[in-house]
Amino acid sequence: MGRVIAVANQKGGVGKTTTAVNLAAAFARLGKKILMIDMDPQGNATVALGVEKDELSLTIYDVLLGECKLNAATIDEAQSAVAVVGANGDLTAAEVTLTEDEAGTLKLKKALKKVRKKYDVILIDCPPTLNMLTLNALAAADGLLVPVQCEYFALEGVAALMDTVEVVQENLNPDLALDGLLRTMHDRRNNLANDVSNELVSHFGMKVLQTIIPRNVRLAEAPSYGESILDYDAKSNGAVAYLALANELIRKRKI
Amino acid sequence: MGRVIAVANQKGGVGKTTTAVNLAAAFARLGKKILMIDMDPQGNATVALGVEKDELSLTIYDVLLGECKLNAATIDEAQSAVAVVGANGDLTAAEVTLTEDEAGTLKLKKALKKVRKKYDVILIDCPPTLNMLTLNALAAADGLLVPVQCEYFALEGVAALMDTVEVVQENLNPDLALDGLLRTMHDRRNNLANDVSNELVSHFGMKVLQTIIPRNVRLAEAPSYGESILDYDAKSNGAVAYLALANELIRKRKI
Ligand SMILES: Nc1ncnc2c1ncn2[C@@H]1O[C@H](COP(=O)(O)OP(=O)(O)OP(=O)(O)O)[C@@H](O)[C@H]1O
Ligand SMILES: Nc1ncnc2c1ncn2[C@@H]1O[C@H](COP(=O)(O)OP(=O)(O)OP(=O)(O)O)[C@@H](O)[C@H]1O
Ligand SMILES: [Mg+2]
Ligand SMILES: [Mg+2]
Repeated sequence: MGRVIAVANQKGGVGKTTTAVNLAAAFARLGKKILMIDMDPQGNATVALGVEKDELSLTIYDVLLGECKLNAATIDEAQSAVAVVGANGDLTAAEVTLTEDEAGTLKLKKALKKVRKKYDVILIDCPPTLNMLTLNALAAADGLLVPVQCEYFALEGVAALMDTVEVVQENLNPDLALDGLLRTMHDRRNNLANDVSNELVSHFGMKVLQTIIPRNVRLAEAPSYGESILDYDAKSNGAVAYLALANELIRKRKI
Repeated sequence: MGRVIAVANQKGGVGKTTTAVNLAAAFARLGKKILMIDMDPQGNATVALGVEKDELSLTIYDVLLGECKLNAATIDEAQSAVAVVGANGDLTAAEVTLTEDEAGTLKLKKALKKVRKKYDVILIDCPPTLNMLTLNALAAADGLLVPVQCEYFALEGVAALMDTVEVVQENLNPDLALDGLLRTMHDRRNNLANDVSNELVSHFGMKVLQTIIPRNVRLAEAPSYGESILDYDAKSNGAVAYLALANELIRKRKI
């Protein structure tokens, strides 16, 4: 039974998409069968896996509104042996429709029911806001992975996010576990990054994953070629770090 | 009559808050009277200007819901001689209320009417999503300033944002002008940043501001002290760049 992992943080630009895409590719390299679901109208994860987001006839938007089954919108074997359900600007319109629907937060969970056993891991890339799209992901997920950029504003937002997670566990999804806080864009030479990293560990202890993703420009270059870091530059620090992350999660979450 | 400038981009982490806060402080250094409005539930701009966001009795949330006038929620002379209307997590609840209200996108514009003549510039920091909070800012604004991080995903999102701006100009605010696209976190040593910068200029020409904000760790350190870059390190590359930006906008927009 595949583990559903939501990659979320309402702080923008902390590495959610970069983590979702490259962790998916790393899991695939380690022999796992992976589905990536893009829940962000920006469609960054879709594009990063080499899919032309604006040419898709079916996206996660159609699935959430019940226009088609998840299988119909799934692009098998996109880049890096990862199956993808894409997103594009249409998804912005889902917010109002989902808000007005009483079961609006449970659409994704329902859509995933029949496909969970086809995959080892289902990763969900979330937009930078605690809206109906992110709530759908948190309601459907077994685990939550929170990328935290090693900078001040990102650190500031983690406590508020942990409060939201508690509300979700009480009202929407009691089975939601925190798979971990992931330090991203960490630059060892930079005092700020080291201070923030130390502060995270002292506040959140074991909830902070051991793997640290370093700042590595190859990670920022790869998406412009529609490739994961594993395909773009498998020897880079970024690729090594995401493989280490995949192994850490396989060990800890028995994937 | 003060110019209202919205700082917006649905891409997360591109430097919206850093730009709004430090441009406000730079304008104040140049003798302008400035009001900063934080429209992001994260409250990063509020905190960056030294205000304890969770101790505020009145915030922009109360103003938007008509509970008080803008003046009542204004903290005069916070850091750097900038007046602030703060935000905190309460603001998340405004989205549903504003969506259900027919005049939901015009609340901020209405609230600003009486105070515009008190200031030379009113800056609005927007959240990383095209929701009712951002639409309120775009409806109330005279000009839009779009920070664009010199990386691939940020470049990808600009065209979609320009489409949204056209829709806003046609339906909500015909007077909204584009004050410019601002290149942020630019690192001259990095090919990706130079490629993205060149691509922006070739696509958008004169819409791209001449001032480029360099990547400068002092900008990321300043908010943890609740200070703008002008107070934290006035000689840093970041401070110099934001002063240059203020001067460029004063010249071009006759502020
Ligand atoms: N470890 C890293 N080293 C260098 N650059 C990185 C790293 N991780 C991400 N980036 C770059 O930083 C920017 C922000 O990352 P990304 O878009 O993945 O964040 P996000 O949290 O998904 O953003 P949003 O909030 O808009 O969804 C991107 O340009 C990305 O390429
Ligand atoms: N020019 C710069 N040089 C170095 N760091 C920067 C620069 N501009 C912003 N930063 C840092 O990058 C991170 C993202 O910037 P910021 O929070 O201002 O972006 P934002 O667009 O407001 O994010 P959000 O989408 O969450 O509102 C912050 O940690 C900030 O301190
Ligand atoms: Mg993203
Ligand atoms: Mg911000």
